[in-house]
Amino acid sequence: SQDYHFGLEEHEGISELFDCD
Amino acid sequence: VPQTPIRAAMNSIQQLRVELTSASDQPSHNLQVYFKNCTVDPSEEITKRVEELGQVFSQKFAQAVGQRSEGLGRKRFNLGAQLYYKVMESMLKSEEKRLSVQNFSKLLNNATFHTSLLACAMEVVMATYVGNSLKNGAFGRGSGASDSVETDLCFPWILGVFQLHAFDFYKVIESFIKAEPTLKHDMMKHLEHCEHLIMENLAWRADSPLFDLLKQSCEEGAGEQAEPPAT
Repeated sequence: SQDYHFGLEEHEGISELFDCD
Repeated sequence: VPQTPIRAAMNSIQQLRVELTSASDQPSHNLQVYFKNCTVDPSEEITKRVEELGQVFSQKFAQAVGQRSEGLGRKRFNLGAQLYYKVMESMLKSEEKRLSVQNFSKLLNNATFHTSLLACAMEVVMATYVGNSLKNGAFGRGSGASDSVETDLCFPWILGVFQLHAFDFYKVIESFIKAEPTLKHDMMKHLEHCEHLIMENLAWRADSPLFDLLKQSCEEGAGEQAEPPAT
């Protein structure tokens, strides 16, 4: 996973990205 | 034994198969528990969607590669479906830990989420078959019909097959990589390449939902105090 630049904050996940609680 | 582009691709395919040995192309018991915990059970919709997209994928694959290849397309789709369910379970476990909730009704009833996740899993499978050496031009695009057909089935081909906006596909990439720790360096780089392609080009095409979201964001922010330009 060091090969990829992670842009999401720790408090963000897939739920937020698809507008879910 | 010397490493050739074909051998490298075959090793990657073999590794993918090994990693998915214990995975099923049906939802696992753990996934079924997540589905049952939802306010609205998404099980039927998920199964129906996977079946429909499987048919579409096999047809489009056969159209691109040759009508006798529909069975081959079905096999690749089944590998993608295994990866889709595996990553979905891993994502939900992370979300459960992060949010301390077990009801993911809204997310699991979101069709765009499922189609994007399945598209990402299919992209990993298709890119594995094409092989990194081939993608990097070791064979050259003009060296044979089958090579160029296979390369043409790489991103963004899957977006057209699943009628998916690049902007929605983009949203699953990072979570997909986090949820699938066995992804190889080359595959991570391939997904990163897809990400760049979306950011620099595909997300800005005329039919992108990005424009509506920007408009909505401007309207919502109209009553608020403007942020300094640097922000």
